[in-house]
Amino acid sequence: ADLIESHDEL
Amino acid sequence: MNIFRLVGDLSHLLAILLLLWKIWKTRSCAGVSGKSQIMFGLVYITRYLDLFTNFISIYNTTMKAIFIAVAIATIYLIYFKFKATYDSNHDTFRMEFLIVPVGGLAFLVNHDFTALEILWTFSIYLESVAILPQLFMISKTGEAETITSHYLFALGSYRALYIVNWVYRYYFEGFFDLIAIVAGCVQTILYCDFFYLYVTKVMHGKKLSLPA
Repeated sequence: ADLIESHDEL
Repeated sequence: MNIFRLVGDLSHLLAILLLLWKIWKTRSCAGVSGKSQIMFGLVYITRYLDLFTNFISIYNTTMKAIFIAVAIATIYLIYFKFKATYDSNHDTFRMEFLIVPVGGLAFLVNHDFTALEILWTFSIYLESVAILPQLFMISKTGEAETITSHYLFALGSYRALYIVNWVYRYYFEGFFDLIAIVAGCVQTILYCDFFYLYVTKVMHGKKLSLPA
């Protein structure tokens, strides 16, 4: 969930 | 960062710079849908609000800033500097038909019911359909200039490469963002017909024109 919340893609 | 995502991002960057360069060089935005460009501008602005709240990397911040700046510059050229060349008679797609349903969907289907997250989701959904006015315009006029075709090809390639990137990330990082994946697949499908025409015509040195 952390990965999704950070939205690291452009 | 994997190779598919990097090449996808570079392809995205190439696409928007190519369009800006073409308009600037030819002093004309004929054949370019201002409505698609307004929606892409809206996509970048609503998605990259996290520039102010969340630092990921220099690369990430720089690319986001470039995308927003290039989108605004493109809109400025179309609606102000080279307005006389803007083909508004053929750019008749109604933006509200996309923005309203996409906004509603972002409220209903999102990861988290917060303002930033809903705007992020809105931008993901909107990006998936933002190219429709441009494709609609080409289908109306029956043709596209070669540089416009290259722009669309680079933009479509970016989406296709992102799908490969998600497959890679799922297997190697366990990363999985259903909203981005579904919207990304929808977006890529919209380009399929165009990809076919690009490969069969533009790559053989012909202008992209649709059968009558």
